[in-house]
Amino acid sequence: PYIKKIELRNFKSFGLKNTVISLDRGFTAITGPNGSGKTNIVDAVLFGLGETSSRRLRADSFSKLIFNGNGKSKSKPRSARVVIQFDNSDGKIPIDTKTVTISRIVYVNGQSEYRINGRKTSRGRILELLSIAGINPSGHNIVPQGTITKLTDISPVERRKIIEDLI
Amino acid sequence: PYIKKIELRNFKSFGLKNTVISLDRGFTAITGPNGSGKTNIVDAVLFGLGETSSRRLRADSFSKLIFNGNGKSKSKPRSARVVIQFDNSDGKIPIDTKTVTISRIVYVNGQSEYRINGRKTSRGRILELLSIAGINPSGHNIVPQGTITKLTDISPVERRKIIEDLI
Amino acid sequence: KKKAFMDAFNQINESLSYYFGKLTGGGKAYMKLENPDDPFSGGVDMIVQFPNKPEILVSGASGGERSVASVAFLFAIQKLNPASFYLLDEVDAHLDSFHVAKLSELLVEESSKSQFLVITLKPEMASRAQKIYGVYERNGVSNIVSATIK
Amino acid sequence: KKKAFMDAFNQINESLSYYFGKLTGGGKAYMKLENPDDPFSGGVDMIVQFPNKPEILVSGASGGERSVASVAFLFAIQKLNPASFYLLDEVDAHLDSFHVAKLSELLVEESSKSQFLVITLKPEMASRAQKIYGVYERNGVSNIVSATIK
Ligand SMILES: Nc1ncnc2c1ncn2[C@@H]1O[C@H](COP(=O)(O)OP(=O)(O)OP(=O)(O)O)[C@@H](O)[C@H]1O
Ligand SMILES: Nc1ncnc2c1ncn2[C@@H]1O[C@H](COP(=O)(O)OP(=O)(O)OP(=O)(O)O)[C@@H](O)[C@H]1O
Ligand SMILES: [Mg+2]
Ligand SMILES: [Mg+2]
Repeated sequence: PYIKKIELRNFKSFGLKNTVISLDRGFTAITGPNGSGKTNIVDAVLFGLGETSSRRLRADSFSKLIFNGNGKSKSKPRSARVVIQFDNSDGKIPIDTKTVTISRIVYVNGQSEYRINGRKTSRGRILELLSIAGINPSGHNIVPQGTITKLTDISPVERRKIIEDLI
Repeated sequence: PYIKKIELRNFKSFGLKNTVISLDRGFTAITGPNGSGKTNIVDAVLFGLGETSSRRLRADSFSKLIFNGNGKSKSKPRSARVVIQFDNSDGKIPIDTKTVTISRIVYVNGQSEYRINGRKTSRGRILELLSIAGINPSGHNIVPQGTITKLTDISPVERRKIIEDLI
Repeated sequence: KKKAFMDAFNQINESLSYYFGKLTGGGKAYMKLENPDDPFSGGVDMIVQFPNKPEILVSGASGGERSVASVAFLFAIQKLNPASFYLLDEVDAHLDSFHVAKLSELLVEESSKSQFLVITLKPEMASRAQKIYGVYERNGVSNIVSATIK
Repeated sequence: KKKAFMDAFNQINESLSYYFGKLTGGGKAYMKLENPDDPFSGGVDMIVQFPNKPEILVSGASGGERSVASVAFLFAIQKLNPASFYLLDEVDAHLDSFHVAKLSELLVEESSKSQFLVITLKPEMASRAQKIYGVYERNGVSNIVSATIK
């Protein structure tokens, strides 16, 4: 499955509106000035895939992921939402739809609400379905900023363990 | 004092000849492809200033700093030498010469030999004279590759300690 | 168990060689068991040989060289168990223009099989993509614009 | 002792503000004591405000923003006790072109007071130097060529 769309509403710096990033199945580049929000998009994907550690999303707690407000108009929003829409034509996610949409909302109290194709579900269910498709937020296919050389800075024993984990 | 000249002979990738880098007192850039030897020049300066940890020079032991040979002609050289020539017009290095030349040779047995203005001396003497001039291999004025964000990734207590160390 | 490991090891080694060769224009890389008779009693070393340079342990390579080797290793382990999408955040930060060009060519090639979302500050990388999203910030809020190249 | 610390703290704060403003084209940065009455019982926070953005703790800033803040802090602490030479290895790796330009301008300015040896992969940085050394490798051996700009 590949990602067709990522939607961010009040997630980190993507405040005040619903931002829609539609993607093709090939090679898409994301660029822009320092601090513009590029890595926040990566955080949004990890968040949507069920990431359990807020520190991996560079936040002290999950409620910190909600847009802080730009101090101007109203008060800070009460929730942040990320929607990830997968193309499931290969059927690898064990759900009967050609498109699988997962969404996650986090509230000011830190609690998250998950949905698959609009229907409420648990984080566990999402992690389970995605892992059957080989998708998980800690996979090697996601390389956070500044971590690329980790794969060669590891010890020989850690390198062996990476191979063992693959089988 | 500023660095007028750095000479490298059989130090890391600077093998087979004496490489001379002459410098002005302003802004000099060093550029080139990956793996060409740029960071090795930084290692050479640290080495010349008396660095005591070979790991900081990315070598398991000091003898590993000697040029490996390029497998073609003769066997590996038996020593590596770095010469650092300082302009001492401001007299901050407490030696009576307008130019202060320190050199360090490391042999295959890992032993180092130090000289100031051609005369043999100890590492301790070199560290002492340079520290009077405010020069030391662990100073904040030397920023190794990949470490620039350390100054902002530190904890508030570590930040306070940096300030305390300055007074 | 040893057989399963050795099969994976050999496959990854083959892929590593392929991808490293692509990223460096002819360099060689391979993994070596510290203890070939009993793989699980030792670790796995990685040896690289950049073009016209001697063989070295990857830990002895420069910053940019290790980035290149890491990307090759990443592609190699993924080949065993391909991911449907990749999210790469500034993996080209320490690469010189030669390696940036090589990496972008490899991404174009591999993008027919998998999806790649690549965050980069380098125009030479972004310009090789099929689609570019520009992210910018106005009054503390992030916005995006997109440009489709092909 | 507290007086000596507070003098240094205030001086560094002033320099930090100056250098951060220069590097960001108008941004603000300052340090704050966790415990103003007893500095030594707490740490020192660093707060940054990039142009047109809200104030944040530096730990909450992006990778490139933290590089910029680090360089400003480095210059600030050095001003208290200036070094005769600086050796900077790829400090611009995560900077966008705006900040690379700002940093190179600052280096040109400060180079009248101190010597700067700057390793960079970015032509926009190297081209602002008075002298450039190009390092290249032939048959496993490093060589250098130099070009003097001014
Ligand atoms: N909850 C939030 N509300 C508003 N802004 C936030 C929030 N969380 C983070 N930010 C802002 O997002 C910005 C960081 O964005 P991000 O890390 O995505 O930048 P980037 O584009 O990856 O930059 P770089 O090129 O430097 O890596 C920071 O300036 C931070 O203040
Ligand atoms: N003792 C030695 N003899 C010969 N070559 C060596 C020795 N020690 C290190 N090298 C070589 O020096 C090279 C690394 O050089 P260096 O780290 O200076 O590169 P660099 O120009 O800084 O590259 P990058 O831009 O990737 O950071 C490596 O390829 C390594 O094999
Ligand atoms: Mg980023
Ligand atoms: Mg380097």
